[in-house]
Amino acid sequence: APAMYALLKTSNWRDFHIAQEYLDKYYMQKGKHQVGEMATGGSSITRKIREMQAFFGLQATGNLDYNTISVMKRPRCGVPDMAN
Amino acid sequence: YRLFPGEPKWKKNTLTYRVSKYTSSLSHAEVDKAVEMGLKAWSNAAPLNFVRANTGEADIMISFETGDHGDSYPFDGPRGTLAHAFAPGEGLGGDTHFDNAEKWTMGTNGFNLFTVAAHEFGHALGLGHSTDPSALMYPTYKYQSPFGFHLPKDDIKGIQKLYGPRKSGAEGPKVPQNPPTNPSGPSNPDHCDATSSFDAVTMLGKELLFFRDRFFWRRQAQLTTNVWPNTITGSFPQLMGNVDAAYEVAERGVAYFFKGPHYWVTRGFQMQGSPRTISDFGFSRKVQHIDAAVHLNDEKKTLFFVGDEYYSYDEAKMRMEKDYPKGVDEEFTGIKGKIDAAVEVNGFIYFFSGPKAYKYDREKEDVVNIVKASSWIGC
Repeated sequence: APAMYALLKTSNWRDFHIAQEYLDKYYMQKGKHQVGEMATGGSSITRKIREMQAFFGLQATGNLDYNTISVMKRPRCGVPDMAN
Repeated sequence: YRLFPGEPKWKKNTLTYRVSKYTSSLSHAEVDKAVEMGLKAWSNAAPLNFVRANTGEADIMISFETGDHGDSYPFDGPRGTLAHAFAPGEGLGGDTHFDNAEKWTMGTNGFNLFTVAAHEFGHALGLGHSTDPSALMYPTYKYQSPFGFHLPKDDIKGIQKLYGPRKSGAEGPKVPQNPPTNPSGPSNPDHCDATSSFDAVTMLGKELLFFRDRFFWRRQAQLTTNVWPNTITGSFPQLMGNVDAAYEVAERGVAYFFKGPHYWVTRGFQMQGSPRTISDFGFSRKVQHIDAAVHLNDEKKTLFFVGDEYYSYDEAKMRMEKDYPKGVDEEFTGIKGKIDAAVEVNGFIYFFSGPKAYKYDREKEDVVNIVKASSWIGC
């Protein structure tokens, strides 16, 4: 929970949902219990953001900063980056 | 580059593919062409062959789908996710799906199908996403022109990790680092000089010929590999160099080469007789040279470009059409600068002006793509 509020400091709800959906699609092992992931939403989503930032060579802060959300909005391939 | 966990790959080198569902935003022929070139991007770098199937199950089933299409990876409408493909394997393995909600294009006004298809086929062959922003397998969309496309190094390393390099002998055509020594001595042109244009461009049989100064490049119409400069004197002794324009009337198996007030007729590379004067075409005496010429196969007309005007010559009646010359910009909007060369390929007119090549769609009456002129010779 704290991490989620930290995230929100740097973005708005809409970006948060875009990020959540993006990370679900491209950085989540399919078949894992999402609910499990959601229970530890804050730390897990921060970790996933860091993973995505590392993949795209961004500063791995775990925060949903402008650069990170703009990469998430780019048209892309549907295959997950964390291959499963 | 990255491979999928377990490094799945095809156990055979010849794979079948089939487009089972097309999109409404491109013709079947355009989709087929983009798919063929997307696959060729990989078979140029690895010992892979792709055979098209028209019915039944193929290794790589290709389709345009909308929303939830039954593979637990639903599409999301325009933009966002453009396409996906599955790693090598039975059944769904290798299959490639494109989001039909996208605006697919052969040019740049939408998502270029060749660009996305070439990426997705990397997955279908066993590559995951690369973290190298210059790689084709980078996750986000970045337009690539099919003309002159070369697989980036990172992708070559990845595909050759799975399937090895092309065997010697069947060597995927390569552009030699140093063009063959030129018997006439002086140094060869800078093969990839991105600042200069071409003097003339023409089809000749199944090949495309590009003329610049005392050299010309020849390449298969659909291939940009295996291209290096030849001396004009080596193949067209009488032309020497600095050809102004050229065109071919494939139907009659003849080609015309223009230089100053003269022109030569050839059959293939064989000169037919001595040079004649361009007044044969009906040019007035004030026209002492032409800049470019392009033959329109369907209309059986040849367009001649002289400065900022152009003429239309009726090949069937063997005479210049009335009401010409007209202003180039009256008809061909979007072309910047004088036209140096022109050629018709697959129904499109390609204009070369300075370092740029403009793809002109006569139905849309507009330029639909602009690339570096040198990309046509593999740069």
